[in-house]
Amino acid sequence: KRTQTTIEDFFGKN
Amino acid sequence: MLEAKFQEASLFKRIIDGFKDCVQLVNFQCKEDGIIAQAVDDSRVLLVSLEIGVEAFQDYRCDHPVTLGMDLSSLSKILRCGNNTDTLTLIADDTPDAIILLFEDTKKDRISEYSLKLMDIDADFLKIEDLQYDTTLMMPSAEFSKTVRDLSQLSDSLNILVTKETIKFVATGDVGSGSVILKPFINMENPDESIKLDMDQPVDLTFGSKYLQDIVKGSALSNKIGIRLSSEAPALFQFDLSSGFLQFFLAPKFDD
Repeated sequence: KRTQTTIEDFFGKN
Repeated sequence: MLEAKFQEASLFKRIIDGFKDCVQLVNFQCKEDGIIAQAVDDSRVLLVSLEIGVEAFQDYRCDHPVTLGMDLSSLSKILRCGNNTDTLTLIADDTPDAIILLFEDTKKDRISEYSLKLMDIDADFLKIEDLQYDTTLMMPSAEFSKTVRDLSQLSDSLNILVTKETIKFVATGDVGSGSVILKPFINMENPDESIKLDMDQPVDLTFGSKYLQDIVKGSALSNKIGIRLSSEAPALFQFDLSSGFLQFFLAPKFDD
């Protein structure tokens, strides 16, 4: 089973 | 006052067509040195980052920074009203309610003018650090596009594996599986056809097919696509403009 990560898992809010 | 004139409307059309299907509401930030935009799709998996440098315009003037919030489906309707070879000027005042799009056919003295209401879009601007990538790949965008479209028919996930001399795309689905293997090579006569691979670390990554299918819509912007892969960060897919770029950052799928 694969889990989709999101952009916010890697990039912080400015 | 913003006055940004494209020599050909087709350039702005291709830019917008390159990402209008994955994001809808976008803030375009216009400054002295050009126009930038950033947006994340509704599922928060794909981030689009656009930069149009001053050199990409025939004329460019922006006295005062201004943010133009636009609905891309509405913008796209207006862009279809102009001919590809018309010049296109985007005009906005310093505190605009609307943007003017002016198409001019210089041969026929035909001028058409449209106005698009702007929107107040509440969107975070994410900070993208300069990332370290394990592998950098440059290949013809048409070839990448075909590979993604072909393999996406078989599975909702696409696996990209890069080793020292091989780039392998794999899809494994219920009805069957498929793989495409490419090797780096240099085409002296037609450099855009070359495949260049610069690998520090091998990668084995999985991405959602539907997002890759969105990304390849940017192929009309450039004959080449730059792909940067890392096992610890979203992949970067980049189409270069004469000045600027359209980038897609795609978050990977991980095994549980």
